Amino acid sequence: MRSIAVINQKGGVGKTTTAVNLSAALARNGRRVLLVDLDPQAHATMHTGAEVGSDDLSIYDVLIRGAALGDTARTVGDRLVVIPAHIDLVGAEIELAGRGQRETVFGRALRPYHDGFDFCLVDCAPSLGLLTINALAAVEEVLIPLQPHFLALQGLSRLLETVTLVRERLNPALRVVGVVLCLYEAGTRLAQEVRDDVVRFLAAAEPHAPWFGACVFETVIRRNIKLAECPSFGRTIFDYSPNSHGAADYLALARELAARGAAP
Amino acid sequence: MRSIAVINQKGGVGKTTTAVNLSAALARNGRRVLLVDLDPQAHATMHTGAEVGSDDLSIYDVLIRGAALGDTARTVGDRLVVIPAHIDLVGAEIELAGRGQRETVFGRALRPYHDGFDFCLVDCAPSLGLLTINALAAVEEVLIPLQPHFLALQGLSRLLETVTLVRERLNPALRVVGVVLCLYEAGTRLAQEVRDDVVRFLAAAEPHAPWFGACVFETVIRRNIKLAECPSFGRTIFDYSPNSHGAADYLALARELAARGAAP
Ligand SMILES: Nc1ncnc2c1ncn2[C@@H]1O[C@H](COP(=O)(O)OP(=O)(O)OP(=O)(O)O)[C@@H](O)[C@H]1O
Ligand SMILES: Nc1ncnc2c1ncn2[C@@H]1O[C@H](COP(=O)(O)OP(=O)(O)OP(=O)(O)O)[C@@H](O)[C@H]1O
Ligand SMILES: [Mg+2]
Ligand SMILES: [Mg+2]
Repeated sequence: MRSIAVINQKGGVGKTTTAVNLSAALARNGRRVLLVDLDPQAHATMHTGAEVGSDDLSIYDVLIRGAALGDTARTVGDRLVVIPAHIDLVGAEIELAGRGQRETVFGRALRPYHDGFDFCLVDCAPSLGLLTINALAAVEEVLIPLQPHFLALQGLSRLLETVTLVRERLNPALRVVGVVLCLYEAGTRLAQEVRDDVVRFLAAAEPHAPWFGACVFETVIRRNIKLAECPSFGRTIFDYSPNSHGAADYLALARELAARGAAP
Repeated sequence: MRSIAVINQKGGVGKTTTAVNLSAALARNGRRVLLVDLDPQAHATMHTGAEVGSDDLSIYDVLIRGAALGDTARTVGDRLVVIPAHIDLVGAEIELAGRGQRETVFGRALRPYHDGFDFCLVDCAPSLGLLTINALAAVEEVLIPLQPHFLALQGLSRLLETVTLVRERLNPALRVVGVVLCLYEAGTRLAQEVRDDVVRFLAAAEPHAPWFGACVFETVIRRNIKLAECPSFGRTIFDYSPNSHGAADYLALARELAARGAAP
């Protein structure tokens, strides 16, 4: 199972849109996909129509009460299973703070399911707090959605410091698989310049850096109103508007990601 | 002096772009404006070219070391003064946590300057933490930039709970002046539907609510690549691209805000 955390501490850059629609695209291409929502905002949960009532179990119960991941699972499409989040997660970081092995509770909960899926994607909150650290400690790959605007690189540097720290202390297998440009305004100089900056930045990586070998995906996710509309229907882009640019871009990203394969 | 906090805990919705360009627009219309950067990311500081070196004073020194606000001031244009932020602010919430009157330190630092300016705008981080609480405790008005996308209303409700709490416990004069729709994609159904939802929501306010009387501004800030480009030059939209839609929209917003006037 390839496990991928979708991470960027900057808000509103396309993490959830990517986690949801890339998962759906991989499932359409025949892979069995597990999508884990690790954000107290539970946006990925809402995007896929997987909301939980107060009597249902969510990732909160897995992290805090030792529930089995499988007991929370929601099948939302062919080959696509969601582990829902819940607003209770807001308190999870504080509740976990006092416990031993608090950075690895998610990874341990995920372990029994490695044979059940081809891909596991984890949607993270715009934060580098304990929940996101749990994601980084549990996966092998990091995918970074980035909006090609001013200061995108500054945020990237800070994120990569955290990835390096987690690799050194908790998860030696961790590596950055790549950066995907989201909310891309084709034809603008700004998007092209930021893209060039990120390409240069990654190319300058030293061999021991966790982003050595990471790429900027050829596929960019263009700005497309359909991608902003489908969450309110609890659907992925493929159920909402399969002929849109949004659908085409995420299908292309899924193929590119699958081709880049697991760590060499 | 009208004091206005620019607030939304959601990331990337146009807070800084609004704080900076609305400040600049008000200054162009003849008002004396103080723009305070209360975000450790210091984006408003960078947008206006007001970066501080490690030897300079910033809002961090005002909050933590008792420096005078005036000692940090940077004049960045006619009638436009910036109080810069610095990455050190990242530690400010923890350093303030143990102190008495920790929610009102900013308000007290601002008080001596009320006669020196017509408007004070405060740019806040995407968070409802202690720095943002300091902003809410110090100002009389709240301006909420909102991206007309799915779940915008959900974030708004949570923000208004915090405004209510601060009004009850710290600042009885606090009120919401309005919501300004940012990153508005004209001609899309989504933008119109969310706008209608927010209008309905505000119209349903009870008389004792801090958003009673708040409006959705007629002026919307349209998506305009020039607004995304000018920060990298350390310029406001008026110095970078005065004939753009971005400049026109913020000038219109400034007139509308000035006309709505202070509390009745
Ligand atoms: N390519 C796109 N075209 C149009 N709208 C998009 C696109 N990608 C994302 N959006 C919209 O932009 C907003 C932010 O995207 P999204 O929620 O995926 O970002 P995020 O990084 O997960 O945000 P957060 O930091 O709050 O978790 C959402 O309303 C989403 O529907
Ligand atoms: N109307 C607009 N048209 C085009 N780009 C915009 C517009 N408004 C903001 N942007 C760009 O979108 C990005 C997010 O905007 P901004 O930084 O103002 O949001 P924010 O709410 O302050 O974000 P944060 O939560 O990180 O503080 C920035 O790169 C900005 O330049
Ligand atoms: Mg998200
Ligand atoms: Mg900002």
